[in-house]
Order: sequence, then structure tokens, then C-alpha cells
Amino acid sequence: SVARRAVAEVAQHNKVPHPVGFVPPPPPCPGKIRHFKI
Amino acid sequence: VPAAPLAPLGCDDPESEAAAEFAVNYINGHNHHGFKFDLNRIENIRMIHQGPNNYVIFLELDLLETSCHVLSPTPLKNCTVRSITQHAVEGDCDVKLQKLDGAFSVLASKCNSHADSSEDVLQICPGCALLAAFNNTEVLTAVATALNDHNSKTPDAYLRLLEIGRANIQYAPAHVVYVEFAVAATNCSAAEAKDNVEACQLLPDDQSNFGFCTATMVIHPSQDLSVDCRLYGHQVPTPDPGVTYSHPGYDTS
Repeated sequence: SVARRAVAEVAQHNKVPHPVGFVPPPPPCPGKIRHFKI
Repeated sequence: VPAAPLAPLGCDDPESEAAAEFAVNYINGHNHHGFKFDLNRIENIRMIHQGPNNYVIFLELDLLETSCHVLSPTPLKNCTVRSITQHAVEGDCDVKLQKLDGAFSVLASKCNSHADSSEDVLQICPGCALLAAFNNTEVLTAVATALNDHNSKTPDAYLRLLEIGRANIQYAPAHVVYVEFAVAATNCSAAEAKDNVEACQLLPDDQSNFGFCTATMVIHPSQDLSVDCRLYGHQVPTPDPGVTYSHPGYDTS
């Protein structure tokens, strides 16, 4: 369990940060509402 | 060998929208009662590869009722979606399509429609008229009275009721019944129909012989009636695009 925790920490540490102004893409589904939701 | 799933297709991708547009046109073209429905949202889409240029697409669609009767030649893009204050009706559809060599065809479709809840409508619009059942006595009276009123005032063809499309009743501050119904022209004039209405036959199934009426009947505080009937023959017929199908639906409800 010690080894696993160390791997997770390293993976988290190496994560590439999003550039400034990055807007995450919208979820693929469901799509946009064209009129209104009831 | 099971077909391999493709990379997920987003619900707002152009490919998804093209499939949904085809599906909505198919649904409207195969629905012979009530009103045309317009796409509100693509809820989900799955695409399965069947072979070279051959895919099966499963669509889940959320539709909304428009003001255009299914018999109306008005293209869907010119039809207004009913607002919440009119007591909107939603359609939930599951559609299975095939895309073969770039051409869509519908393999199966299933739709269920339901009205918005009365509580939701009244929360937004406390005085709004809510949908009423077609067999409601006031609705039936309003339709019969409106059609008689129209037929008695016009020298044109005697109109017969095809179906009631919608009815709303408001109780306060005034008691008002709003009805919308489809009609068909007969081979009689109103005067001829007065002598023997049974002899009046519907004209052949030509779109120009169908029409649509809206009527407002005020019951309280004072009685009043206004009726507007129009035959679709007075419009320029423009069929919706993409309503020709390479395969008729195998399983459509």
C-alpha cells in the first residue's frame, strides 16, 4: 500500500496543468437545449 | 463477430444533428394525428459500425410540440414550438437508424408524449389555461359550436371535423375554452348540408382539402365566440426536406 500511494502522488505531481484561459469541452451528451426543458 | 463500437459521437456533432433531423422528419411524416414536433435536445447517441460505409445509429431525442398540425404543409422550420404558458407537450423518442453509403433510413422508432405538469405551468403563469381532455363536455361543445358557426357564415365548402388537436380551459379571471381542430372539406356547400348533411362526402385525400380551425369560446362572465378556419389549400405547399425514405420503418410506434 505504501508503494501505491507513492505512485499516485507522483502521477498527480506530474499532471500537466491546463493553460491559462482553458475552457474544458462540453460533455458529449446530452446535447444543447434548443428551446426549453420541461 | 460482434460489431465494434466507434469512437463516441457527441450529441451536438454535425453528424448527430443530421441524424436527428432525419429522424424528426420521419417521425412527423409517419404521425397522422396531432401536431408536428420539433427537436429540443439530443439526449444520447450511439453509433455501431456494421461494415464499410454502413453504420447503425441509436438516438434518444427530446422533442417539443409545435403549432403546426401534421396535415399542415408548413415546413417544420416555420412552425412555432408551443410555449410553457400554452401548456407544452414533450415527446421522448428512441430511434434506430441506418446510415449506408451516406444515406439515412429509419429502422425503428418509438415515441411517447406527455404534457408538462399543471403545477409547473401554474407556477410560471398562475392564470394560464391548462390542457383539457378531448372528451371534456365544454371542449366538445366549443368545437361543435365553432364549426357550426363557421359553416353557417361561409358560402364555401361545408367543413367536417377530422380531429380535435388541442384544448385548453381557463377558469379565472374569465371562464374560457380554447380549442384547435383539424377539418376536411366536403362536396357540399353549407346550404346543401343544411338540407341533407348525411349526403355530404369528404373530398378525396388531397392536402388542399384539409384545414385547421382555432376557436375561443368565452363562457363567463359573458358569452362570446370567435372562430378562425383556414384550408391548407390557401398555403403554398412546401414539403419538409428529407421525408423520402429508402426503407419504410420496420417497427414504428
